[in-house]
Amino acid sequence: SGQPNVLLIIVDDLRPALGCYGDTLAFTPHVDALASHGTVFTRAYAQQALCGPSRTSFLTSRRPDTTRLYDVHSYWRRHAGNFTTLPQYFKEHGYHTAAAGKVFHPGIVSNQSDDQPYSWSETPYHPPTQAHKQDPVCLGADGSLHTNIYCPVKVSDQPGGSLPDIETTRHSTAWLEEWAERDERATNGPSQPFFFAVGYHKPHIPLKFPREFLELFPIDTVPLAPNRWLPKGLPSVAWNPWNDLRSREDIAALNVSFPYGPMPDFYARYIRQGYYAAMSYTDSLIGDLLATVDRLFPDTIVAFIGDHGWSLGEHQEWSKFSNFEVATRVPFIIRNWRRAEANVSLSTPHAQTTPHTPPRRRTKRSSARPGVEYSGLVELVDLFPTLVDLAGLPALEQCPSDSHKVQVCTEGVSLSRIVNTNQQEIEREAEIKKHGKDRESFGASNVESNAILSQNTNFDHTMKNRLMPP
Amino acid sequence: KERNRNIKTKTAAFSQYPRPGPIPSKNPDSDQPHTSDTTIMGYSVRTDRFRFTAWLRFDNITYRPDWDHIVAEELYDHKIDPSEDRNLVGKGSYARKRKALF
Repeated sequence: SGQPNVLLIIVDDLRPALGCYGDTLAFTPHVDALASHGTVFTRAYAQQALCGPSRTSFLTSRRPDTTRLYDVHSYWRRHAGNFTTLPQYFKEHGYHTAAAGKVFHPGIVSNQSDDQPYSWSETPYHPPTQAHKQDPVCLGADGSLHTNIYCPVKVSDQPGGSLPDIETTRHSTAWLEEWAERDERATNGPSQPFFFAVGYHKPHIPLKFPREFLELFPIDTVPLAPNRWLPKGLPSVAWNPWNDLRSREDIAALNVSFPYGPMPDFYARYIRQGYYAAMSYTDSLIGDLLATVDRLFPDTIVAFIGDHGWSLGEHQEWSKFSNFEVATRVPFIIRNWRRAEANVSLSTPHAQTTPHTPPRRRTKRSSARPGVEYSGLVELVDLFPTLVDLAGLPALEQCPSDSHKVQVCTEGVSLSRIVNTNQQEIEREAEIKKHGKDRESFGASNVESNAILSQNTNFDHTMKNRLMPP
Repeated sequence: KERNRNIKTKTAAFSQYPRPGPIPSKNPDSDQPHTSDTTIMGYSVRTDRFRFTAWLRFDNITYRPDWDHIVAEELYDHKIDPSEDRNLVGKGSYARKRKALF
């Protein structure tokens, strides 16, 4: 079709606990590999640290005061305005749009229908085992099963014999295979481009994951939050009492006082271990998804985001529900599709035979390096206009101050120029490596690029230095 | 449209969070209040160096804050306190910065 496909990966409650963001405890080789070929936005923020409002916000590119959604009890089209969504915009411009897992927040927020029929060309997929989300399946110290926060499991013993994100990944890779076969069968060239959104449920609580992933994080190596005390001068209104944790059986048994706690150190360590293990499990599934996309559809824009952050004991807090940096800052990575045109090999060693087997940890913990970091401020409302521009669709207009009657507009800005500039550098460097050219000729060809980079002090200096002529 | 395309970076990023009241022990649903129970909204602005949050009285019928009624404020200087452990809003040396961010 001449237009790129788009893969949007959304991870629930993911703070930037990733190797490519410099987290030395995290083990996320597959997301790190994605980052090494893309732009990593190191200061990206959600508009509200709660799933429903945040997702509605970035999927419409409007802030909560415009969507009028601050909780999970209303549907924006009825409550605020008939705003066009990101997938809807692609659908209306010739794309086939599909979703798997948690993309829109479920329930009333998306009209009990994932915003059908507006947003999707086919019925979104939801993993059947998500129905067992609240089941008591977590092995407690007493040998019986509970509804705990900390919940490493044996997958084959789970209701349905699987876990939601494993099912979502299997569905997604099968969907991609089927789409590729359809392309092959088509006599008039490739069929429509696709916009495929895949939403992972973990590391949202309960921290339920294949128990093998605990091996990556021996409990005595998991540190406590360095600032695990209530900050001096914090106004009480800013405090989040993390009720979502308190209602679980393991936390309730600790008799943590309301509303400030604190969580006992020994259990804080387990929660942190569970969060990192759950993220490594999710990362392994993302590896399968990306390997399939790269094999079948290299002309795909890949965007990776978390819907908001999560406190891991910092300030004596847990969960989201606040304006703290740890609750609002998110991972935000975009890999553009031009690399396919440049015939750059992606070297994705991430296809896994069994999606719930942890990879072997590196002997030395060191953070992976991203392709190019951009440390300027960006927001999740920027995602929609950025993907639209990168795909070459008609650019979005800025919203007026009152946009309730404007169906299509953005309260963000397009980051496409940043992504495109970075992508050129990534491709050029990959080409140099591929063809074994010396750094001198590489440097000479980058004088112009260096001029662009030096104008923008937000670019990572390491990358900038690497691009300087010798 | 042209302006949107030409913006290279932002000078600020914004987020917000609702509360049913000022004291969590008196408002057990402080973490996830229903909009109809929301009486306060915390508006945050982040710049390269600071995070300032104004907790304002909020009208849950008109969905508008009352900028004349400040419930509480927070100011963190990420240059000296990246993990946001010291609320500096009462410090005289930051008064001008607080005013600018407000």
